[in-house]
Amino acid sequence: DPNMKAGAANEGVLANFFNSLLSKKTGAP
Amino acid sequence: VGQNTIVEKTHEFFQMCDIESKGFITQRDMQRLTAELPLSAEELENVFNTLDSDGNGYLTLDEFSSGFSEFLFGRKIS
Repeated sequence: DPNMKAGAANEGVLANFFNSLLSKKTGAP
Repeated sequence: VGQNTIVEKTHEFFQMCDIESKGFITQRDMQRLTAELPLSAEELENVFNTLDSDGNGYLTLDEFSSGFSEFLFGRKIS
């Protein structure tokens, strides 16, 4: 369907997203 | 990585996106992360669609933490 909005992320993108979130520093320096 | 990490990171993620403390985030809120994470706007949109399991356009804490734990452990937290 060409009218469909952006599809689901593939595993690599999802992994990149969650890994980036996990490695992000939290709180004060 | 344990469940505490998921809870902690989920809240951190929501604090970055849901600056109005709505309790959910939208596609537009998610786009704030292009400055924080090494993903393009389109990739973030796809991540949002993947995590928004009921497809209503709102990503809740519950949906996000479920997707997160599914990614980490291959199963959902009930």
